[in-house]
Amino acid sequence: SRERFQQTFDEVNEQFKAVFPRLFRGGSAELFLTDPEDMLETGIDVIVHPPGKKPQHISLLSGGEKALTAVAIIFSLFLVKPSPFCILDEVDAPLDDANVERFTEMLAEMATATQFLVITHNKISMEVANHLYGVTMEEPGVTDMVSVRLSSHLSSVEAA
Amino acid sequence: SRERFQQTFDEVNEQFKAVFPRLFRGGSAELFLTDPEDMLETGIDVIVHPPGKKPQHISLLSGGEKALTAVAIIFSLFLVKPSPFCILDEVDAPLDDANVERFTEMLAEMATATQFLVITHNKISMEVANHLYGVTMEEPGVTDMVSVRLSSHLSSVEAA
Amino acid sequence: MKIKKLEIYGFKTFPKPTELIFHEGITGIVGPNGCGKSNIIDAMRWVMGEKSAKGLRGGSMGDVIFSGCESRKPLGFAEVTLTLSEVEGSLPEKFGTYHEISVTRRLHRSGESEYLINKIPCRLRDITDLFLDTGLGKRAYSIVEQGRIDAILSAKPQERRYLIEEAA
Amino acid sequence: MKIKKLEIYGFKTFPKPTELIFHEGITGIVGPNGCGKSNIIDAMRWVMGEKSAKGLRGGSMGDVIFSGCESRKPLGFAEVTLTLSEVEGSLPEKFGTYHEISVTRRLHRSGESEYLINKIPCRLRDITDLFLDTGLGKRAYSIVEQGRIDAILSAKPQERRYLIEEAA
Ligand SMILES: Nc1ncnc2c1ncn2[C@@H]1O[C@H](COP(=O)(O)OP(=O)(O)OP(=O)(O)O)[C@@H](O)[C@H]1O
Ligand SMILES: Nc1ncnc2c1ncn2[C@@H]1O[C@H](COP(=O)(O)OP(=O)(O)OP(=O)(O)O)[C@@H](O)[C@H]1O
Ligand SMILES: [Mg+2]
Ligand SMILES: [Mg+2]
Repeated sequence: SRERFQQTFDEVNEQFKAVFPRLFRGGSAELFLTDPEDMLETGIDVIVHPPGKKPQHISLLSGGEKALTAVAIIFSLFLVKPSPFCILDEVDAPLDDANVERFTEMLAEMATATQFLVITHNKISMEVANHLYGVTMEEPGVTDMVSVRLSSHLSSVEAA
Repeated sequence: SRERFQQTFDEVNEQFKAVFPRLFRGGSAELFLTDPEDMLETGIDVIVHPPGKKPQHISLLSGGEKALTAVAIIFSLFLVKPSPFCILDEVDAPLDDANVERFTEMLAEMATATQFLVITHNKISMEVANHLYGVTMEEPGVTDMVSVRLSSHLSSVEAA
Repeated sequence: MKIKKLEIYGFKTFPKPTELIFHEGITGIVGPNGCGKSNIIDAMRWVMGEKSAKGLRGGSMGDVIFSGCESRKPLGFAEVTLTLSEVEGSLPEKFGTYHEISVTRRLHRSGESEYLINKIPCRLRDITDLFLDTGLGKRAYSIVEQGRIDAILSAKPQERRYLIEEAA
Repeated sequence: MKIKKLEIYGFKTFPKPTELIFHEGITGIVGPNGCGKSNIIDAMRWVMGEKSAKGLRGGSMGDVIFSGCESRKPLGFAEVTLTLSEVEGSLPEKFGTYHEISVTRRLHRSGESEYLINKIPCRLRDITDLFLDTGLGKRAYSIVEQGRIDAILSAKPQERRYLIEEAA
């Protein structure tokens, strides 16, 4: 219905305006309706303003900035309407260490209300996991999965 | 011309068959002409056989396997017809440490005949660079570039 | 409603029956390239009713059945079971008063498919309906596949509205 | 033929004139997200004659001019110069017997463009021709942009033939 779409949009936008500066350590961002008169057909635009920079076309953003902005949108959707689980496959690949830190901090918070399954090659992301599975192929072509105790095992599983 | 296309294809294929097992530490791969009768219109298919696995549709390959296969094709083209330079922007992002090692070993060899410009967040890739530029934004929105001495500077530039 | 576990057998690189227990908070999956991490995600999507083979990186749905390797012959079928717990109140009436519910999808090389809810045969449609009712089926922002994180941003404004629609 | 240096001024995040010296072997570029690393690649492609604004992540070509930030006003033009060395024998006759050659591209906010080879005004066409003749313009496998590494594999077989054509 029109009202429900409008209301949900506003709630997600509220969250997005708060989540973005948290992940980017500043700056601002907002969602916009391309056609506010028509709730049933309108599209949704995104204006992003990284800290200290001027708002630009999101296409001009860097690889890492785009990934982090997308994460901010996803987290905002979850904060408005939690889903029991969330699966993230290597979303941290384009992020530098400082951004992975902020991403994992917020991820840990979100994880109190949602079960997260996170595939990663990044040591910082591994450290925030409550449980870790190591996936290897002792026998080529055949997946082996083991529960991994954190700390010393990390480097050995990755290097296999 | 027909002969030139055929000859170039064969040469690139020869290289590809040698480069692939080097980067994958085994296995095999080959390029195929979709229409060997028609050199002017034929397409080019790729069959990939990672070590110990069965050859599959390349679409089924993992993110890292796809990136490494693409690198093998690019290196093969360079070995047949060197270009004075090659620019790689974060091609190592999906690779695990062991694959980055093999990638950088071969990159260092290729670099004797070609100038490489490599953008990376990966410490292993940084170590194989002959020269390193650190790109930062002291002033938000304004790029600063400095020559970086290897070793201790790496972590400080990345963490900025 | 929680995910309790995922059991994979014969699906892609899982000729060895494998059980993945979902815990509270963050479950991390790590390992070298090509070892099967993303295949676990494919198994999840498949058991939840994924209809597109391309969506699972295959050419046809049969591509999800273990096709063999140097040391093993191909298998005859793929089977994935997802078990949800604490489902009271989240399910439609016809499911009665379960505490747990398990969903199984099986595909044979012959092309024959089987679908089961709590071991009782059903249709694929029942599985997709179940996930829609529980809100788990709203996968649009629940699953971010490898390399797809910036899809939200490169999408057209018209395409992005489904995110709000699903959260509404 | 070698690349000697790239000079960037007013292009994207380079309001400060910047010089990137190309060395033998591998030149690495590192730094945090959003600081301008990929913008360097865009500058390279632009000075070599890139015609598509979308190919440089922009909406229109004017998007490559520094548009200002909190601490600075927008600039009135963008300029990139690429200098090649050891070019003897690689250039067409009309360029005589140079050891080095520099190519400059400038774009003003007014929309006016300027192109120069060794400081002598020319047309964009002359620049793209120059790079084609030297073999540098065959960028199809010389430049792999961020996130585009698996484009070769996801391309249709028909699309891949240009790789062989360019190497031929
Ligand atoms: N039906 C099948 N039978 C056997 N092997 C298969 C089948 N389908 C896919 N594979 C194999 O699974 C592998 C890909 O696994 P997956 O995508 O899970 O890797 P990954 O652990 O996510 O790696 P990365 O870190 O590179 O993303 C490929 O080598 C592919 O050939
Ligand atoms: N004309 C312009 N004026 C000012 N800033 C611009 C302009 N064009 C692009 N930018 C900014 O450049 C930044 C992107 O830079 P770039 O893509 O080079 O980052 P990067 O160092 O490659 O980062 P990553 O590691 O995330 O890939 C964006 O923040 C964008 O807003
Ligand atoms: Mg993967
Ligand atoms: Mg970049």
